Amino acid sequence: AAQVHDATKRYGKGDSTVMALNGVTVGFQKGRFTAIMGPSGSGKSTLMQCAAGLDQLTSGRAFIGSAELGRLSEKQLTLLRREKVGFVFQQFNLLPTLTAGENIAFPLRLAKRRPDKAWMDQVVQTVGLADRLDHKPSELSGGQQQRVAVARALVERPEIIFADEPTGNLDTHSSGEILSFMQTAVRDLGQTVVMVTHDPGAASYADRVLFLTDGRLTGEVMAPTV
Amino acid sequence: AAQVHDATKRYGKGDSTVMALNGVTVGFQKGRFTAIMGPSGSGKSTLMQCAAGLDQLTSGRAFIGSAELGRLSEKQLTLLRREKVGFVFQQFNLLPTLTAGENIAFPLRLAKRRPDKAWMDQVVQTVGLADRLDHKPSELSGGQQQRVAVARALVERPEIIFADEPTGNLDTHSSGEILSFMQTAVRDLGQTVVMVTHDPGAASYADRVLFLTDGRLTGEVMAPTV
Ligand SMILES: Nc1ncnc2c1ncn2[C@@H]1O[C@H](COP(=O)(O)OP(=O)(O)OP(=O)(O)O)[C@@H](O)[C@H]1O
Ligand SMILES: Nc1ncnc2c1ncn2[C@@H]1O[C@H](COP(=O)(O)OP(=O)(O)OP(=O)(O)O)[C@@H](O)[C@H]1O
Ligand SMILES: [Mg+2]
Ligand SMILES: [Mg+2]
Repeated sequence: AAQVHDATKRYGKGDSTVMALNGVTVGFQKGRFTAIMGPSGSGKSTLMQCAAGLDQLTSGRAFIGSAELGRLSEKQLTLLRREKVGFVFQQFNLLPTLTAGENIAFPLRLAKRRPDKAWMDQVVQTVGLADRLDHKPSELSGGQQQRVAVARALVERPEIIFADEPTGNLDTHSSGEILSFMQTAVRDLGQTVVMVTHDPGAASYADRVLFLTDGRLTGEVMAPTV
Repeated sequence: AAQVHDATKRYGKGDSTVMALNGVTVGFQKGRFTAIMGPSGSGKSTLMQCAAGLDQLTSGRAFIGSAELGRLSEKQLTLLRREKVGFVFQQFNLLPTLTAGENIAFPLRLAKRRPDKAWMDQVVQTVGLADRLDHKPSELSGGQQQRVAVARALVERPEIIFADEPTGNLDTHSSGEILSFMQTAVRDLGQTVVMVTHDPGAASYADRVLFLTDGRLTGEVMAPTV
């Protein structure tokens, strides 16, 4: 569903250059749940953003389906993302003037698709926010805001969901609900999930775990158990 | 070092009232490391902010040392916090136009205290940010921003540190460094630490773990082991 070849990403210039990605080649197969772990600053968010078309590689190639991201215009890239990609940001990126409910439905509005009401309800139930939909982000706890960000990515039922530490602010019960739901979306609906996490418990829901260190892949575990 | 008595906190009015705190009485003894756990939305951040004087209770009383927070003027409260309290926010609250180094030194500037250079270096080493001090928050990874927020609270060597999920975005190695450091600050320097966490591994560094559910204390464990 998505892949990168020989991907590099450089930030800064001269002495203060940081090679956030330093030669990464990886494929995310359709209908699979991949977890990515690694030290803080190892390049996980950078890899996710480049694979999802939210940022550009310095060198190397990135694909979603058969479309090469580096060859698309800004407009084509935006349309591709809107149609195929859901993204849960490490820092949520919610719209502060919209309520939780409006934030969740927002990508569907943008894509001019009508929310499937039954699906919307199921997603809202899963993230446990049914009684908080009328509140704005500033009136929600940290974990509730994170759950709004997760619901927003799930409700579009995109082909591929990139989730950057989606359970970092959640207790075991709330994370379990979300992780099982993503697992079900992969096994029953054929969606593809790529999830960054620091929690081995969360990684154990995935089919495969990749390890990133200093911008390079340094390991892989299939069908992990905690 | 700090305590709350019969604390309640209500948000909203009428039908959409939320009792974020619903009768909490707890003391945080000087020189102790307390962890607070509980479901997302149970009132942990609210309890921390009211105990630290960043927000006002609806009813009940909060004290830092012998000073009753509800009886202080805004100015007295600000001075008390600046002198005695360090706070690590769940969403960091870094100043976007300052570098990591400037963010870390900021509270000392405000309090017109000179940073003790050796201590500053030790804190920066502990959080592993020595090579990122000249970068602004937007040029840092999620976990690096979290570590700036932690360093900023530690560098003032306040009597009491309130840390709201300080390791949520960190890998095991980085969290371990920070948690051991806080434990040392408590055992060797007599500081007081109150830490919200969803991670039982992090809670195991504390002397005592409190459990909060729906705005009430529902349990306590002394000297936890994982
Ligand atoms: N400004 C506000 N207006 C209305 N409700 C609020 C406001 N701020 C917080 N709340 C509600 O108060 C309750 C407690 O919030 P709090 O942030 O203390 O939870 P928490 O335990 O820190 O959760 P998390 O683990 O998700 O960070 C939540 O249900 C939240 O939605
Ligand atoms: N705009 C930028 N300018 C300079 N350096 C940057 C910029 N954005 C990120 N970096 C650096 O690139 C490296 C990788 O960052 P990235 O956000 O991908 O890490 P991460 O693995 O997601 O970390 P975390 O687990 O802390 O979220 C980090 O060292 C970071 O400081
Ligand atoms: Mg990251
Ligand atoms: Mg909170």
